[in-house]
Amino acid sequence: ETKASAGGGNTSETMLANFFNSLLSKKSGGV
Amino acid sequence: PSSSEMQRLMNEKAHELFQVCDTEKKGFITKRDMQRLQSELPLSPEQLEHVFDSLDVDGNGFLSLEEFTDGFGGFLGLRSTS
Repeated sequence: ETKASAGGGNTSETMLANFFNSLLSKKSGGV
Repeated sequence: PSSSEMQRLMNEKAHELFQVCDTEKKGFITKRDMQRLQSELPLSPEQLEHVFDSLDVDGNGFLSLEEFTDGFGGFLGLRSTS
């Protein structure tokens, strides 16, 4: 079974980008 | 700016963001810390878990500042010199 072959690495990069972007906006929004 | 300057700025920013996650100032981030962020970030618990696993390259269940900074650098398109 090749679970990892489907989807590729882009999904996790998108998630990471989402995560860091959210942290950055949280950081700049609040004190 | 020079690449070492970029590196320094990135490390500073990564440290700030690390502290947002490490609310108890333990010096590392656990999955529990990530789950706590769920209410504040637009990511599902599964996504946060996935993010954690991606960043936790040694898979020990603790995210060190170094691992976090490395992941942040990857996000910015920079690579920390190892």
